[in-house]
Amino acid sequence: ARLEEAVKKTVAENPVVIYSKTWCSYSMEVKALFKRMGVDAHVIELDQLGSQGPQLQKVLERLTGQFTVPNVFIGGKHIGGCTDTVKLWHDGKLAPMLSELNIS
Amino acid sequence: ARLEEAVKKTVAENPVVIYSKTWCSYSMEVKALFKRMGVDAHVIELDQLGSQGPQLQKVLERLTGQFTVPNVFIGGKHIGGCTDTVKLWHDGKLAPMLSELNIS
Ligand SMILES: N[C@@H](CCC(=O)N[C@@H](CS)C(=O)NCC(=O)O)C(=O)O
Ligand SMILES: N[C@@H](CCC(=O)N[C@@H](CS)C(=O)NCC(=O)O)C(=O)O
Ligand code: FES
Repeated sequence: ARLEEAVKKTVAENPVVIYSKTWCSYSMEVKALFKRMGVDAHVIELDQLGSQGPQLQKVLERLTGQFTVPNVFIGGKHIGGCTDTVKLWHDGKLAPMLSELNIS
Repeated sequence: ARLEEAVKKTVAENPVVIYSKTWCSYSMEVKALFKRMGVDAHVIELDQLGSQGPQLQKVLERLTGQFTVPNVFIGGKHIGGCTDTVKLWHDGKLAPMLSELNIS
């Protein structure tokens, strides 16, 4: 419950949150997309947290149904992975979503 | 030297070789590309080999300058990673390369 509370707090307090792994190219792609859009995402590198990393992945799976990285939240809402985020951008929906939330 | 010989033998004996990691989406993309082209690539999953996995990655780095996965060879020649292979396909160069070697 402690880790679950931590995730809920993190996604509530930061407009854009990415749970990532440093050496994963899909995670790099999502981080680069937000950077290009001028958004300063809050990034948590799961492979830099020792045993807490896999534990956080399990908590994310319980909360969102998604175990994989990258795991993206915008305005507290679960978006999904890299393909989901890139599709939102490709469909012209990402920029409006961010500006509605005064994120970029 | 033993592992180096093993890599050299593997890439010499198999028309298309992919050093991969099972949970890596870039590796999945390259495997799927060859499958769509009807090519039966020889796939080595580095995360299924215990301590030999990281050792093989270091050998690949020594032989090719590339530590990352996927690491792709065609006709014994080092091609590169996912972006390199997809670019060859995109530029219309992958199919001719394979048919020249009677691979597909
Ligand atoms: N379609 C998903 C794929 C996500 C995916 O499979 N991620 C891989 C890494 S690229 C993963 O998390 N594998 C399990 C793990 O690393 O623990 C996305 O676009 O994010
Ligand atoms: N541009 C390269 C990127 C390769 C890359 O960075 N691969 C990552 C996994 S997606 C990697 O091997 N990271 C280090 C490791 O996993 O040991 C490609 O297209 O293959
Ligand atoms: S680990 Fe390769 S794309 Fe994520």
